[in-house]
Amino acid sequence: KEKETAHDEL
Amino acid sequence: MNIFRLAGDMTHLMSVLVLLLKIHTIKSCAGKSYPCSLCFILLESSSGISLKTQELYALVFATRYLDIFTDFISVYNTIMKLIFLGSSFSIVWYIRRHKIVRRSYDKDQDTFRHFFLVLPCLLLALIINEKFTFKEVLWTFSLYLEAVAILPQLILLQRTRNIDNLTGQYVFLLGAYRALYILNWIYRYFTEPHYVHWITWISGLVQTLLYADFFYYYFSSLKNNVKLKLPA
Repeated sequence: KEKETAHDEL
Repeated sequence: MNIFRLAGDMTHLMSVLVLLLKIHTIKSCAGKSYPCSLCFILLESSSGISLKTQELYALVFATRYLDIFTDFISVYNTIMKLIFLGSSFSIVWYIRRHKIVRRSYDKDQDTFRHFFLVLPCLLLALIINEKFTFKEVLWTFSLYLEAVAILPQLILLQRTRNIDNLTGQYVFLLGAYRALYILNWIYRYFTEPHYVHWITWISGLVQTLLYADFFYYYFSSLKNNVKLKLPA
């Protein structure tokens, strides 16, 4: 399962 | 984290602080007697702040930071999210509910039907997104909405005769933060492999372009040392 695109920007 | 993004976040934080300072100034006027000229000006003229834009921003943060408790990025990230969520909702509360601050809000001028911005952004987010999941669609929605959230505020400024300094600075900082983010995206594109987020980049570019004319009038008012005025 591709890593959830964790959004690291505000 | 890079210097552009940190500068962008700090500029964004500054814009929120300027707005909170403005609200505090209006509030503190109430206690004083009337002769204080600043109070008279603040309470008599409209604050020039668009409640519609503040509400849109509260919605932007609410839909963008859904992962605040599920995806821990860093302490900095979590703290900034809490600050932006807390400040945007409290600003909406102040303008709507606070007995003094709401008097300085001119609802007859702030007539932009922001619902017409929310729906198209939601539809667009349902069609164009990186992944069709609940969080991702709402995150994309928040990007589209933030790009246009400043419109009610810019239109209100065109209608406001004398834009006071704090309001002008607030809008300037809000526009500048996203411009700095564009530099951050360019930097990350060249330094991080596979860092490509077209949706974020295009929304951010559109958002910054919407400030173009404001920036022009803002800088020319600074250069000529005259009051900031937007043509109607």
